[in-house]
Amino acid sequence: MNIFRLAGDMTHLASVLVLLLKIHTIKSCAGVSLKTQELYAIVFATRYLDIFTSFYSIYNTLMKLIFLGSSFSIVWYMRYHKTVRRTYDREQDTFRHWFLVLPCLLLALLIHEKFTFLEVLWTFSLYLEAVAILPQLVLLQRTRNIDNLTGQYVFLLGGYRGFYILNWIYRYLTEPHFVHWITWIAGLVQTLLYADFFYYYFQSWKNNKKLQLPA
Amino acid sequence: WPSSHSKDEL
Repeated sequence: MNIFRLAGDMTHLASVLVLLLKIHTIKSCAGVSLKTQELYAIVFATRYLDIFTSFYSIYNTLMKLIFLGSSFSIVWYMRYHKTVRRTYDREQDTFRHWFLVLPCLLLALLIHEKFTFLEVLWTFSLYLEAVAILPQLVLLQRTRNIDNLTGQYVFLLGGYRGFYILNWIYRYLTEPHFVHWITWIAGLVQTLLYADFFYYYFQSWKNNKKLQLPA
Repeated sequence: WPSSHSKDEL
């Protein structure tokens, strides 16, 4: 464990807590894309299949349970909670996210480190996570008023993978044979997708005005 | 944390 990875995990945890806080306290998921939440639930479900077979540390297992639990409960809230589900703007959140799942699955079947069931699904989860934010970014561009909590959620979610990139550089420099091109490229693509969001987020923060993405 | 492969990451 290094400080970059810890910072990344804590940022990721914070993004999930911000979203759960928003949904649980103000009982609203306005501006939040259910499609992105469903993709993330699939990402964690396929990434953490080894939760019962391999144990690294209490921290590792605990965080996996938190990410699994939070992502599925957010999907449950947005789909079935009587109050929250009414605040979900179904008409705007129309990104066909299944068009993201299939190509990622095909790519994982083509490009992976080992051709085993767990490894292919794990690789699939990496590719899917890289693009999972797209429905959310599209929704943000459609809904003009981005409330602070949603903006913070996306910002933290984008930041965590940036810390992971620093972690991979650190581990490459300090651990022999630590080379994982698939993870690195997927993580880089994921972070780059946030680039324009980050730009407008910082602009709104600097000029102290509401966050608005160009249509 | 042990193991050099990246499965020990979240």
